[in-house]
Amino acid sequence: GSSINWPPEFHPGVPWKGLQNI
Amino acid sequence: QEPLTASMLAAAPLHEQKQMIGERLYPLIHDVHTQLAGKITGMLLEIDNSELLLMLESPESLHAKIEEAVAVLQAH
Repeated sequence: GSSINWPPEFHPGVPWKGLQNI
Repeated sequence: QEPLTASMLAAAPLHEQKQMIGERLYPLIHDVHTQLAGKITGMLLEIDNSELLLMLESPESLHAKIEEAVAVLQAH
């Protein structure tokens, strides 16, 4: 897939998108 | 703010564990790399929780990982 959106960014108070890969 | 512990994490669902760690890591990373803090935190959250807890307690190892992450991001 595309690596343009890697890494999934973390921002306080916002659910982290990287969890979709766990 | 009390330190985050393995037992506190274990009491939370998996999807909340990374979020709890991220909320602790982000401000520390933001102090060092304001512009890249979101990306660096996201990268570091891919590390095992047990290692992340050690990094939260050890500024030296945290900063070493931050610099590794920055190097990877700049090469990417």
